[in-house]
Amino acid sequence: VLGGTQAKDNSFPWQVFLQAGGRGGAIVIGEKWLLTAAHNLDKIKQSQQEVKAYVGSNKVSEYFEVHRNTDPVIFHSLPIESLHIHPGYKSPDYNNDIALIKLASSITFKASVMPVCLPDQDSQLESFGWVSGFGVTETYNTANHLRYIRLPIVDQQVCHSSIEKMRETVRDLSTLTENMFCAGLPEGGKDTCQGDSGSGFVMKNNDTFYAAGIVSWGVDCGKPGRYGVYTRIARYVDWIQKTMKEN
Amino acid sequence: CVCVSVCKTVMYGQVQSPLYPKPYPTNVHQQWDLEVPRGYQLQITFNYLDIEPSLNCYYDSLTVLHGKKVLGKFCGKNSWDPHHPGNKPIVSPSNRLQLVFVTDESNTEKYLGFSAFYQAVDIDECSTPDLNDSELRCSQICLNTLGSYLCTCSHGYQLQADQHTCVLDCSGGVFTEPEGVLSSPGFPDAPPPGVNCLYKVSVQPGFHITLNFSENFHIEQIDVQGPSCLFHWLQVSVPGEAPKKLCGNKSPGIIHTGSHTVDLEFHTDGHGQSGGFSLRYTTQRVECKIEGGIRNGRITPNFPKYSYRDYIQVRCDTGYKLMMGEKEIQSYKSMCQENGAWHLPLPECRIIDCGEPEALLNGEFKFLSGSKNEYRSVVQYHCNEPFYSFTKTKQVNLTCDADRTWKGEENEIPYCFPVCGRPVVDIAGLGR
Repeated sequence: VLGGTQAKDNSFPWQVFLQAGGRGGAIVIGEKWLLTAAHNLDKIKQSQQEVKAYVGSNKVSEYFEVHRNTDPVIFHSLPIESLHIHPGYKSPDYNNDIALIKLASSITFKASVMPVCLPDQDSQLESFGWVSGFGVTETYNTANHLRYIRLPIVDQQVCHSSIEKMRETVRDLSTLTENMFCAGLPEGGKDTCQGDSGSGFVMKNNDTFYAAGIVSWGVDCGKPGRYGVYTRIARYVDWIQKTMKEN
Repeated sequence: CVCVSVCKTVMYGQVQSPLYPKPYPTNVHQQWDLEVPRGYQLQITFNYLDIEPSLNCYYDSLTVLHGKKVLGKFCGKNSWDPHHPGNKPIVSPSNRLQLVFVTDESNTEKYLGFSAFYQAVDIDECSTPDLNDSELRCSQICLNTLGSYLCTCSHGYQLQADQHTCVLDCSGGVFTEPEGVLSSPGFPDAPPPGVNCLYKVSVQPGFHITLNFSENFHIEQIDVQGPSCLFHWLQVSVPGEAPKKLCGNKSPGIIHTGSHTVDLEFHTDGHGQSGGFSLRYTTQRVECKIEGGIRNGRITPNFPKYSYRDYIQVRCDTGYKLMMGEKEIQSYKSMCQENGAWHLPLPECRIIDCGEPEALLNGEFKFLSGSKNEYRSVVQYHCNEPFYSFTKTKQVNLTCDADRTWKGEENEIPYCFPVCGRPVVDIAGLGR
């Protein structure tokens, strides 16, 4: 997260630190379910054993500390049962960049671990939202502390134009679809970046945070006139619920 | 010489003086002990007697004796002679008789002596009182027989072992009907003396006999060192209990025997006065008690009391289960037995137990009322807030139901749903 703020403890309790061939993020949406970007799992060749997911701390280093027996809190990676990549996802195209991770056992929620709500299928985007992640910061160092920024939603046509303009210089750019939305500032500076993929872009409605998007892709990070692209979760609510029900 | 002849006990015989029909010798002293069988009198008849006559038969004589009693001293020849027996028979008071014939040393003439015939004559004992105790030989009917007599009794009386006394035959009455009346002989008149009446009331097992004496009750009571039923009594005997003798002028009233058989013996001796008694006996079915009833249950049919052959069912109130000891039973039926016990021990109704309420994942419960786990106990579940909650309410109450499950309004075990999107720390902030 570029240009963001270090998150206070328990402020983004749905945030998951994900390791799947690289650093990424995910969000807790149920006692046994995590939601992430499908492309986070591109590097997974064999099985879910290669995926590690951690919850409960805003500090990455805490997940990897060597603990003594007397330490009160020990963070273990969550046991993963299965991965469910959206059937419409075709790497390297980012359309349908969404995947579900099923845990082998339930998470007991507490102040530091809580699910985020899912949007209604037909809900409209608010004007802004918050996005958090353990990705690179404005210093292009990976973050140890969870960071977040508040970003406005970018008009779909403006974003589309921005991407099409970049297509002249950047090859193999994905197309902005209705399954995506953009967020960011035209002047840049505040953006998500590498390592934030799969993290949640949340909005607030009636004092309740719900996940509106998943950090998906973008060209560079925090540059003026370029926006971050997020998977529009509302378009996948049916698939999410169906997948969870069937599994 | 003295001659003593002992005759056999024959029915008849003849006695003659020495040398008869020739004149008897001088200096005779001869004795005959005549005897006929017992039960007869000995009768002797002289068909000839010719003994030297003298004043009071001083010289020669024939003396007829019964024991030491002289029945006659005879001499002479003619029947008009005052000392001549003539043809009139002499009857001994018993079956024995002695003849003593005595002559002196000289005979002025030739006298032939005597010839007599004796025979057994039946005694009519029935027409004469017993010489020993001057009472009638038979208390009721006397039948004379040859050589003896028999006593017999009128209808309804029985000859006692003494073969003389008749007593009222009032025994042997067995009363088997469920109710009835019995009384002393002749009641309300006084009973005859010397009765010993046995009454037996015997009804089938499962019934108890109650004796209800009438007010008219009088059995002689002797006050010897306190009242006692010494000579007259009515003895009530119940199996398993000591016999109880009743007497006096006060009616015993009602006696609950607690038994299906009772023996009554009414006894009077040959003296005194008893007016007798009368009673009505009734029977009641044996009662099977239900001490304290069945708590938290009901008995059908609902009777004030239960008696022999009654059937009952026991059902428990809602929320209670039938227990026989420590074993739960589905139903209970029992019959009152003849011994006053139920053929199955009475059950109890024990409050049902829903068991420990299920633990609630991500929640807890506490008991709001009632004993733990019992019928109508209320347990309140709540979720671990603020991270979990029920969908509609903050807490869910479950009540231990009659079907032994915990039930709530939704009729299902509550579930704590995760609360989403409400972190305890707000990220919105106030900065602009």
